[in-house]
Amino acid sequence: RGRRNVLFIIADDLRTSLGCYGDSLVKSPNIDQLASKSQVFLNAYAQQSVCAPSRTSILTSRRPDTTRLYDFKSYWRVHSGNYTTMPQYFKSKGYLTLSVGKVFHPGIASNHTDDYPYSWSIPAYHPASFTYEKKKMCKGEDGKLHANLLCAVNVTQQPGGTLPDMESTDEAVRLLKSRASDDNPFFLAVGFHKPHIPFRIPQEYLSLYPIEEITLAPDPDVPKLLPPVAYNPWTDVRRRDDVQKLNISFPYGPIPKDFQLRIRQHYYAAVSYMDAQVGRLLSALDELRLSNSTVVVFTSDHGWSLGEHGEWAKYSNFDVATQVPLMFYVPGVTSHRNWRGESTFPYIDAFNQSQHSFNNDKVIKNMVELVDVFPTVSYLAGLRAPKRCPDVSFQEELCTEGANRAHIFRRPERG
Amino acid sequence: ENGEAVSFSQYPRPANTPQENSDLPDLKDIKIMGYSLRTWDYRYTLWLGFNPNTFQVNVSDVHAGELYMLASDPGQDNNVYSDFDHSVMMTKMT
Repeated sequence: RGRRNVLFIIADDLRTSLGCYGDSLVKSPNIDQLASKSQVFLNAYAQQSVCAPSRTSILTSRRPDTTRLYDFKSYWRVHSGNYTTMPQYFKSKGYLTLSVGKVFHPGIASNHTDDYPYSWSIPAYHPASFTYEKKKMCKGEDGKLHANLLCAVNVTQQPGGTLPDMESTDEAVRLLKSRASDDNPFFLAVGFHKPHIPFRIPQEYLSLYPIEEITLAPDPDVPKLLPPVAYNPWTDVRRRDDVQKLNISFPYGPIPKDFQLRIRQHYYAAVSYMDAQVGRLLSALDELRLSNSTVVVFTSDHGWSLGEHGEWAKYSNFDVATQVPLMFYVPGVTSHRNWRGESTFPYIDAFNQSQHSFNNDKVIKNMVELVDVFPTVSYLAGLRAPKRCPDVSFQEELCTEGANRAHIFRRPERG
Repeated sequence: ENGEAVSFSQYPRPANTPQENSDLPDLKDIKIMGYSLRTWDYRYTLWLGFNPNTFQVNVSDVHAGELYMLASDPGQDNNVYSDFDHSVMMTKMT
């Protein structure tokens, strides 16, 4: 079998609040459509529920105890070992490797270069509009601009008339077009910034979620028997201007119920906005006739607590913070090849979609981990999966602490 | 292949009680590491002493534990750690 291209899509702080994971409220038609043609892992978990350690773990296929990265402040190649990354492996096999948006965690954690040139054929692309992401961009009730948590905006009034994930999608589509007539395989990684806070999103997405239809988390209180060490006080949320005004007590809160509802509304809206960008990207893949030759992987770095256990963040070992969506589209394996020119991934407009559309019996319920992604994608693309790491692997440049899950795609689950 | 499917995660903490840097402690401030083992049936977490200079975890220094039985408690709200004998779980985890 020949080599396949890879489109690796990673969202930021996306829990399994998707139609294809059984969430009846969220509108995620494009990801659901991808899931309908993919192998979906219903119980996939991150190794640490915060961005830099999780992304470094996914991309090196090593656990945090091997990357020794538990915060944002070191680069694994000098801190623990010169581990080969997933894109680096593809690059070494002749792939053109490209990074758009947030794939590696930026800054020290990726040597201020997104691990270029080790991992990427050209420098990573970052959307210019991300410069404004944490600034005062949200119009408050007083008519002034604030650095709010809840930040639904009129995109035309934003600098450049755009938002980071829109820009990233534009760039990714541009790169796909440049590859469409090239025989050399590519590995394109696209990292979306949403639904990470702040919820700086196009305001129209809020209309998908009328506030009267939003409910509180089923378990909004801190559990009585939860050890204090297990609780996280969600300090990043507290720092936003609109949350500071609520004068919430530290560390346990709680957030007023009406504001809890609005956070949940904005999170869901951010998911739908990100889903639309995924839809744009996949429809471009389709239109360029690349969907018959490209493996698509969709996942997230970790989840996010939407008020469960009185928490509003990642930073914990709870399932809502560690469970992630994970799906693999493999043309000819998870879906029939489409030789008739029919659309595999037509863009679905959430504003015009009346019902959920997920339909798939290709689901895996057993536990898998994000360290499994590297060996699985390698194998699915037509490369050899890296060998298993020994118990101590600091000196091993290329190995995996995960498992190649491709062999279970066509076999019923046991256990 | 015939073994029980499990997943592992971990999270660091600077102290036993929540403080300003509990969410994201710098490496030098990490004193405790919470290791979680998940199966279909349960999540078991041990919060163990951790040395950020040597990266060593002290399995005899247990700061706290969590055990959630997912069939009856899918939201992980009822910690039954203190109701169980931990010798088997401890062996499995370590």
